[in-house]
Amino acid sequence: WDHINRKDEL
Amino acid sequence: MNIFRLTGDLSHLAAIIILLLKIWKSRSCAGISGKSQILFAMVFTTRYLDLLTAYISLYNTSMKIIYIGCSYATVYLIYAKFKATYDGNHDTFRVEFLVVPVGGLSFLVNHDFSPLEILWTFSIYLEAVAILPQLFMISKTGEAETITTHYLFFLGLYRALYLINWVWRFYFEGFFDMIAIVAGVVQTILYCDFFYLYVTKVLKGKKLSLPA
Repeated sequence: WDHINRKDEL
Repeated sequence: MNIFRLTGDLSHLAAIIILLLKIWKSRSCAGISGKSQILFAMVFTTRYLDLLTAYISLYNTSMKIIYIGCSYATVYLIYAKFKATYDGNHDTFRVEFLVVPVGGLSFLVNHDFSPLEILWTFSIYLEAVAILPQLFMISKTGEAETITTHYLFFLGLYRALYLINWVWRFYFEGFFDMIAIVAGVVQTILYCDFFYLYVTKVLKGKKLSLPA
């Protein structure tokens, strides 16, 4: 599962 | 950014503004759980510490500042300015039963054992249950002002829209964050009972009253 932990959400 | 996340953010912003204006204009916080508002201020504080470390966009930064500002202003109005109208007798949910397990879980289940990441995880888990004192207070008083139900509706709608946003991002960007998704599902489920009452009563012009 392609998991990217990007914090671009509020 | 997609339409679901944008409308979700605007729904969240609407909820925060509705509550702040309701308290400010009516000069009363009757029926509002101060405990939930403190938990929301904690959610924003622990989640948006990256304001100091990362710049994503003007939208991202300005929304975070607005959320933090409004949530602290709301807590200030409840516990300082309009303290006399705060209904402490009905706002009795034991928040330590939320903060302690959420704090423990954020140490056990997270993406990375770093301070910022654990605080972000704590804020995600806490947000999922932060509305419980408010829902508990409504069940105790047996009713809610109509404006308060609109506040709760937009607040519940925002995370439901985020769920759709995560489906969209998984499908189009291969992006997903299991912690945010699971917590978001729990958070939205907690509103289902309220959503049912909102649609069947408030939208038909009736007052929201629970069988006491």
